[in-house]
Amino acid sequence: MPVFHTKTIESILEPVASQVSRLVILHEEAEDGGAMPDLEKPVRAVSAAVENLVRVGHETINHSDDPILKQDMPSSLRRVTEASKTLEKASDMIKADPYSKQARRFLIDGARGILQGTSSLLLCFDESEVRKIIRECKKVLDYLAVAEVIESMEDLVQFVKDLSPSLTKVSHEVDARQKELTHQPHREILIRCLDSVKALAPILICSMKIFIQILQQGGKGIEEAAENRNYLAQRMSDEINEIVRVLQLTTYDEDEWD
Amino acid sequence: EMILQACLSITTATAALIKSASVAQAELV
Repeated sequence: MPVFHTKTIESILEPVASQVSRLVILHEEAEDGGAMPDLEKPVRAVSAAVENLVRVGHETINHSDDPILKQDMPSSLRRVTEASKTLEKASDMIKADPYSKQARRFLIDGARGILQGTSSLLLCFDESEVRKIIRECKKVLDYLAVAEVIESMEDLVQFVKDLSPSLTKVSHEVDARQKELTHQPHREILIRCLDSVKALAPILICSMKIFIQILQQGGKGIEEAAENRNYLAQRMSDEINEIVRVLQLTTYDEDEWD
Repeated sequence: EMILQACLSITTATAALIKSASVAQAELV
């Protein structure tokens, strides 16, 4: 049984994945085979759904600003279209000869092709969604990189104004993503990192404020204040980088799934 | 997202197709 790394992908693919496995087993067991029923109607339904996906897929490609999605998605759409044609061929052959072994092979190949093509398309779309979250994480990293050069209260206020919306967005998006994941260890890392980021943000701002106050009061203890601020900014950056790393993981701990 | 809905329509239709084909085969096994 294949495993899927998000609940959405699992809910879309899992029912058809188990049906394909069942079909293969049944055809192996009934090797000599009996007459196949007329499959014209259900095959037509698949073809119509594929046509709709191709239309929606091209709209997604045209409206996306993600070059990787634009590059990868067309081949997934072609794969699904080819699989649909294979199913149509199987249906025509069954109509002519309900005992045709070749038709059964086409039926299995077509169903597998639909599963693989849809799976690859969903992955392509999902990876693009992940890249959107990563882009927002990178914005936070860019803001954190300037924490060291803030030397006035006005600049600190602007820093907080810039950082807060991105941090809120990252927080919401990463939280939504962790809820989507099927792999528990990845979810736990994202939750842990997000909690750390949320806890560190006000402490970092406070440390920056202390640094500015010391600077304005003559500078005694300025080195320690700068060190403390830099340490906190680095800790936050490390947590964000870990979030970025885990967001890109799609592999599974086989032992746990076993 | 429309693309997810479109994918779900395909897998639902394919599952129904396989079910139709499998019923006939299951009777033979």
